[in-house]
Amino acid sequence: MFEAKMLQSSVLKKIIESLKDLFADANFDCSSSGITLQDMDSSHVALCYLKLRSDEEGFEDYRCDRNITLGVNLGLMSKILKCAGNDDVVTLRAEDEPNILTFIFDSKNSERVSKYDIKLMEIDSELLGIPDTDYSCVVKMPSHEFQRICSNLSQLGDSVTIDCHKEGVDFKVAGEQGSGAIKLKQTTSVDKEEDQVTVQLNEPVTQSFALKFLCAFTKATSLSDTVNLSLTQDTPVVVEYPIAQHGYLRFYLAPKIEE
Amino acid sequence: MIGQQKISSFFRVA
Repeated sequence: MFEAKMLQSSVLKKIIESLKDLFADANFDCSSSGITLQDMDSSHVALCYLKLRSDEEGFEDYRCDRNITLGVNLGLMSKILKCAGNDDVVTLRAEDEPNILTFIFDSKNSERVSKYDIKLMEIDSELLGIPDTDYSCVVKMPSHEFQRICSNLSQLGDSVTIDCHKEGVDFKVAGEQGSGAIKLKQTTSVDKEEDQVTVQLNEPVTQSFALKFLCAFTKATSLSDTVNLSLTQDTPVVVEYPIAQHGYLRFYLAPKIEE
Repeated sequence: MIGQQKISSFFRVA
């Protein structure tokens, strides 16, 4: 038996909304330690990795008697989650050898309980091992700032060059009709931690990435006030949105490299 | 020539 009671259905809604356009079908891997999801986009350029820990406060109850994989169409899951109120408590439930995933939405005052079942899918996908590595540069910034940068620069070109150096981080685009550059300096004087830009730098990095994917990742902006960008030369960038009381959602994007 | 890399060329199958 698998049963996970999440206090805020809005968190699950936001996660699925941010994934469903790039990742059509995905396996939720459930174990006693929590729920993980790893998936590649159809072009195999981007990868997402979601971790929701069972021992965090976002789950009111969590039970997973044996490891199970729940293959779900994320578009369908998004439709089901639209049936939940933002303040509803959502319970996910499945048997040990499941064909069906059940969603139960309880309204805050318990006057309305709704239940939906969806059929599970067999999804043949290979899990990739993501090594724990030290990155040359980690930028922490407000998530809405990153969203704005990606959105602004995507009007002029297809790829952004991210340049991390000791003064801060530069985002540059050069297209056929024009070019643009946004410089972010490290901030030390800002009161609120979530408004700060910090750059942890071991080595400078200059790397180009497709804006189409970065813009898609920023659909996760509402999950977190801050976003962390981890970069090393000639390796995928990690765009991480921490999810309070649950874990995190990470996106990996392969770089564009001179051939 | 700038080429888009694949994510699978960086991470191995687990």
